[in-house]
Amino acid sequence: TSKQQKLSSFFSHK
Amino acid sequence: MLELRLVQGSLLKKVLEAIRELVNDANFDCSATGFSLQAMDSSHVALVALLLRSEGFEHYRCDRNLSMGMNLNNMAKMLRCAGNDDIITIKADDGSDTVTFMFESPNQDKIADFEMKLMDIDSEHLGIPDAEYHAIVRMPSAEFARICKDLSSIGDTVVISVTKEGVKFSTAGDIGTANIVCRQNKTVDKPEEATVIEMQEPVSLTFALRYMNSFTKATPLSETVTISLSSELPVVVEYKIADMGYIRFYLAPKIEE
Repeated sequence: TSKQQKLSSFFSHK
Repeated sequence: MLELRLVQGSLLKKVLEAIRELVNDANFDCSATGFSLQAMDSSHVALVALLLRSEGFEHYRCDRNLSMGMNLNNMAKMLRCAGNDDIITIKADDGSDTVTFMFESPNQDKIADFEMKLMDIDSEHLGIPDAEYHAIVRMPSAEFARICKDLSSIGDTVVISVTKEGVKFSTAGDIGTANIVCRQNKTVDKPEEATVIEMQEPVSLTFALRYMNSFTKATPLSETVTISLSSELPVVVEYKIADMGYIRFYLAPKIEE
């Protein structure tokens, strides 16, 4: 199985 | 006071149709730069970033930065009432809890205004760093839409692999597998029909087709789409909007557990 990563792990919160 | 007059009103109609499936509620930000939006889907794996630059509007007045929370389905309902040739003006007063969309027919014989309630939206604003992409593919947007649609009848995910030979879209499902390879093709009559690959190094990433199909709702906005890929980074699927700006979709890759 594979899971989708969350974008917050790539992009910082402003 | 905010007043934005867009002669090519159909662009705004198309923008709404492109994003309303992915995002329910979003803040539209208005500043001297332009009319923009950044919003994530409810599962936080996809993000849409829209920019319509102020220079693209026939009249652009934005006295101070304003953020307007809108339900995109409701906004789309209102914009569907505008004719495709209509001029659309977006108006809002400072501190108002409504926004007005004014539709003018090209020969000015019909003028309509629709007032929509705004909403308070607590949105996360993500800082998107500039990234160096391993591979950038530019191809006809209709071709990309066709590939995503075709593959989603076979499987749930797409593996996008870029090599010197071309870009390969692959899927697998219960009934079998599918591979579609698009080779670089610069020798076409029209530049918008070309498939152009700029590759620093080969890259192969897996994405959910459901989201890719959702992004292709932006196809009417642009004849070409640009897909930027880097290992372990979200893919960027970009549709340019005439001379005005862009709509960019970011999607996090799938990882093996």
